Amino acid sequence: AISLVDVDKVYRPSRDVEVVALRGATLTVERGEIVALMGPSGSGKTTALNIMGTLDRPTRGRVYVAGFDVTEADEGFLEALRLHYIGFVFQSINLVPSLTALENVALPMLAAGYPRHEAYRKARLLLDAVGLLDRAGHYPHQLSGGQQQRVAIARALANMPLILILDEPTSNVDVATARALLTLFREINSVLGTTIVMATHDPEVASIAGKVVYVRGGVVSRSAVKLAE
Amino acid sequence: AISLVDVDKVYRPSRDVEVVALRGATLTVERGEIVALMGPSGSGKTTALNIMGTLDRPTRGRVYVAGFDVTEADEGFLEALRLHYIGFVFQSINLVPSLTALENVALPMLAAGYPRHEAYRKARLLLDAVGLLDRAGHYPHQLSGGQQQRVAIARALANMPLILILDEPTSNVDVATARALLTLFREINSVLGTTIVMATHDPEVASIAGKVVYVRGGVVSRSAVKLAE
Ligand SMILES: Nc1ncnc2c1ncn2[C@@H]1O[C@H](COP(=O)(O)OP(=O)(O)OP(=O)(O)O)[C@@H](O)[C@H]1O
Ligand SMILES: Nc1ncnc2c1ncn2[C@@H]1O[C@H](COP(=O)(O)OP(=O)(O)OP(=O)(O)O)[C@@H](O)[C@H]1O
Ligand SMILES: [Mg+2]
Ligand SMILES: [Mg+2]
Repeated sequence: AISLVDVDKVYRPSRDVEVVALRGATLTVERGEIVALMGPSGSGKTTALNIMGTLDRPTRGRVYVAGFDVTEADEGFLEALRLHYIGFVFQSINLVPSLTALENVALPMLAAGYPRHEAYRKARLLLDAVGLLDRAGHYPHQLSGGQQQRVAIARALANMPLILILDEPTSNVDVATARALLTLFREINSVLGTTIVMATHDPEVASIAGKVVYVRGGVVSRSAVKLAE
Repeated sequence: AISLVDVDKVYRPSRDVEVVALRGATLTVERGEIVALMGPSGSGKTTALNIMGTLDRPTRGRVYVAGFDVTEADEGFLEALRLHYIGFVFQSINLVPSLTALENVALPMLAAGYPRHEAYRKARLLLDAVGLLDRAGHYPHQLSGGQQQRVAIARALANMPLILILDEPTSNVDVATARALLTLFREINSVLGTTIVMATHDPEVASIAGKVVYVRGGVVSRSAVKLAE
């Protein structure tokens, strides 16, 4: 489903400063797999997820998504790929502040051409699945941190994506809510066959993955830890 | 140091909707104490912290900070109280996007009248204390999620506040970094006598508190769990 082949990512925050966020990263996530990235703060997890999800381009190396070599694909193609095939939950959540929870979840479906009433019907179902149907009319600033994160999860599921990219998806919720979300992810993976790649600092979240990959100082470990089923 | 006495907080997101975020909340944090608030997502922790830190006003009830009844205090007085006595780490981090990490940490000291070179010298020490001296020149968008959170912690410590209010301070960092931060908080509390109130979903974070208070559906438990030292 997704592979990075010998990927470097080098940032230049200013003329004389270079930060190597990824160095020779090689990683394959098979279709229908759940893979977790773990590693210290600043090690390169978000950078790797952004490149895998075609939100950012590598400085060197190749990126393959759903069989396509997307390394130099044009932006229009990548936008369509993301809209129809890839769901994101950003570490910084990123809800649209001027839209309600319901509108935020419906937006990807409206953009994909769904009829309006159908998009809102499904958005209600998705909000219900994350326990927030009663907050449908709230704007992001009228929700708690954990509630915003759950709206972002519902939005990522909107177009029944092939691939789900989750960046610290449970960092703002309590243990019980996190467990309910993990059950939801596991069900989506087993019923729909959705491929899931996630960054997490929580061992319990990583425990739903079939494979855990460690990232340290921009280096992605070649050997993945296979967890017992 | 801080008390809530029979505090309600009611939001009105729209004309016909009322959300009771806090209901009769009564809570006292003694000077030099470390208190943790725990509870499900949406239960009222951030609302309670914002009122304790004078960032928001209760709908009913009284609020006392450092001996003052701040319930109806004027905004100018509260701004000075916050600047000199209270350090915040927001759940949504809230760094100033157009300032570097160093400038973000120096800002509260410049606002409090510190000489420029002194503010920057101290800001460098604080960034070093959270392990980010090498990112001093980065803007928030050039930092990882966990690095941004650590810059926010350094900023909260800038004016050596009497009271530190931390809203999920380790949600974006790995376990090892979180432990290092907890040691920093514990040292600040024991060496400077700083009062610390924090919201967390992580039992390990709560374990540095002398008292854990549970919040559920806007109701703050009266009995606190005293942890063995
Ligand atoms: N401006 C607002 N308007 C309406 N409702 C609000 C507003 N702000 C918060 N709420 C509601 O108040 C309740 C308490 O929110 P609060 O942010 O205090 O929760 P929390 O315990 O910090 O949750 P989390 O663990 O998810 O951060 C929530 O149900 C939320 O939807
Ligand atoms: N735009 C940028 N310019 C310069 N450096 C950057 C930029 N974005 C990220 N970095 C650096 O790249 C490194 C990797 O960042 P990344 O966000 O991938 O880390 P992470 O593993 O997700 O960390 P966390 O667990 O804190 O979220 C960090 O050291 C960070 O400072
Ligand atoms: Mg990250
Ligand atoms: Mg909160």
